[in-house]
Amino acid sequence: TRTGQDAFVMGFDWGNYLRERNHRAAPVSCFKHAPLFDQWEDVGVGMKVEVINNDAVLPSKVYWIAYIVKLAGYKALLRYEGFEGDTSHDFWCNLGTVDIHPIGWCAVNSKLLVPPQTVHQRIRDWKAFLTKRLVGAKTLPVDFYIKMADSMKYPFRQGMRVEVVDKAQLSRTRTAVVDAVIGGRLRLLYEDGQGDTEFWCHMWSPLVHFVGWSKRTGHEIKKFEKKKDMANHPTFRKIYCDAVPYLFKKVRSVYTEGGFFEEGMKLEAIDPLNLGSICVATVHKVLLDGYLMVGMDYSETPGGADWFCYHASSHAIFPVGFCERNKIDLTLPKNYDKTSFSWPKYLEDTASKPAPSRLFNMDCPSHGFEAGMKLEAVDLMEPRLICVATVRRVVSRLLRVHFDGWDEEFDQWVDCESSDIYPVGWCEITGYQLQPPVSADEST
Amino acid sequence: GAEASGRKWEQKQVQIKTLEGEFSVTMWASDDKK
Repeated sequence: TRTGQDAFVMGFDWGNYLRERNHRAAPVSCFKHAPLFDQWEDVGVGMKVEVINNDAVLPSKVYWIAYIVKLAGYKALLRYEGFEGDTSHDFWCNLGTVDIHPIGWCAVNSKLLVPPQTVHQRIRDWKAFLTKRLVGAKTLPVDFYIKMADSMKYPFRQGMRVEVVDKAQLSRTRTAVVDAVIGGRLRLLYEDGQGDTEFWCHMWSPLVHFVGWSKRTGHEIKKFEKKKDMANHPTFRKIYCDAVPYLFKKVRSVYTEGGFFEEGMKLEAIDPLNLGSICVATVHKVLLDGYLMVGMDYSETPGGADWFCYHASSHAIFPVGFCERNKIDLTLPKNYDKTSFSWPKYLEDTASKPAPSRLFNMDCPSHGFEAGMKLEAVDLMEPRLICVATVRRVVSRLLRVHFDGWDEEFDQWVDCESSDIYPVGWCEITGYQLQPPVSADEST
Repeated sequence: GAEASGRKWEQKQVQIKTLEGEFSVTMWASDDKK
């Protein structure tokens, strides 16, 4: 079991980690839900900025001009002007956090630009040197940090009620109240107060819904005594309200003309209890608004307590044969093995039919992820934890995420547009704790 | 690029203030399309 650790307290540094192993990081432009996604096209290698001069012996804070040598998520490797090919003073900065400004900011704010002492004597005419280096070059947009602040405003706030999957029984929802919002991630407390009441998910997660969603779609919801609910809790009493439907991510509309998913149809689905597995699965129930209750065929849990709700447009369900076509190990039903299982035979054995492939949402955007790229990813089995991770495999829009230092058995499949994966440096920007790689020598 | 997000690259005159004095240079920066 993972226990929470703070990567920065443990001495983990993304810059060193990437440099020592020559790793690449997935660019911010891969993450639609991340702050500055819309602005990231304005940022690139070679771009000039004004940044604190750490190579000065003056009593007051002074600045100097630097340029981006390399980008890794939100982190930028910077080199001061004047160092030319000398990499000895290169340093990593998080473009979302530190004192980095567009060229011209110092003059406007009465700050002085002073060359680093290491190179002060190297160049005789700094004005001529800087003019040559800066004219025609690119700099950060002046509204960069305004846009960033805008992209970090979230519509959810403490005290809002939602319906969210019951982690103790996946086939039903439970009402919960928002306790905290960090970087769009919600810390929820189940209202009934029973068992482990904490649950974390992103506000755009398919696991969280508006109050009334379960009744509307026909999904099971856990009932509890109203008098014990959070409306009476001293923290939430005054700020209590239902989160309204427009705050949640809209699901794609489904059209049922010409046939839709039916009870008993077979498919392949990511196992919600083991996100590294894709299983032979069955549609057990068709709810309203395009939602399906899907069960993994290996399961012997009685009463469908581990059925899981997927929307028909979900990228976590696939037509039969998907795994075989993409050379992914398919988790088989009990009493079958690789030699005895084939889809045609299984359909015959179970007198069932496959869900038609036209019903699945198989579009694939040009997402930009490649195997080997580093990122920060939620451990979905312990969703309060965000870990140092690697894209191990890319299958169309599906990513196999490996948690650095952990055994392969902990790998998880996620969609390329999942709101549970983030660029390198996201935790630093939002103040969320990052879990370092498990082995001490990998983390420092 | 920037065009797709409703922004465009523009040439901007920016001031540089060093110990030796102040001068201006022309650089590129993206901005909201007006």
